Amino acid sequence: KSSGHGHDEL
Amino acid sequence: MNIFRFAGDMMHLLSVVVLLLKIHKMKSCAGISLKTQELYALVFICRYLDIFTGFISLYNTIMKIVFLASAFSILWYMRSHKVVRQTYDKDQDTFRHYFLILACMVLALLVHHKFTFREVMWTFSIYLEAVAILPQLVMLQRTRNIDNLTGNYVFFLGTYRGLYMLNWVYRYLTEVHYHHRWLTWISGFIQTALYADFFYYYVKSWRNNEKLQLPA
Repeated sequence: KSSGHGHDEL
Repeated sequence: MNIFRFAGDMMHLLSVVVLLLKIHKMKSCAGISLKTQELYALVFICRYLDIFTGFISLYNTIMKIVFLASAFSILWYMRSHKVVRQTYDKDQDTFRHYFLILACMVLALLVHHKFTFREVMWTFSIYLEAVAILPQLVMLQRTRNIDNLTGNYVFFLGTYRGLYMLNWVYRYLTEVHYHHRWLTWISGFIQTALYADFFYYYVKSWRNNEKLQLPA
């Protein structure tokens, strides 16, 4: 899971 | 990953596949707005800046490559392919999309989560995606004859963003640190709302089994 600040959605 | 987001990504993929197939098979891009396609290419470029630096999952990386490749191949077809480019009705595609780019960039510089280059570019891509369909919707109103592939294209795009909203609700309810994504939700809601009237006429025409006509 990405960190709170990473954007893991396309 | 949840079913809403996966289904949304598949709808998004389907929309670009439908468009590419239409252009490739019919060697025609009649009724397609080049400006909307240019905006989408810009959305993907600004959003996937981390494609080589950040790794989230194989799925994420592959989908980013697919979306970038499809966006660029649609642009290549509509601008450079010797046959297809003749079928682009430029004088119907009149939306001044440079204003959209400027407005979204200014807004991203004012309203963002973090003032870093990557975050501002990501925010810009979120705002720009919300309005990228406008030139296409304006062109559909103007050309009035909507071939069903173009109709499907816009329908899948609207469904993709609608499913993403369900995904945001789901993640808001299930994930702790997901509460600060309100900026995405507002932009996503506006984007989906832009499709509302199109959906109404699309479903109506589908139900009455008649040609899709948007009001003038």
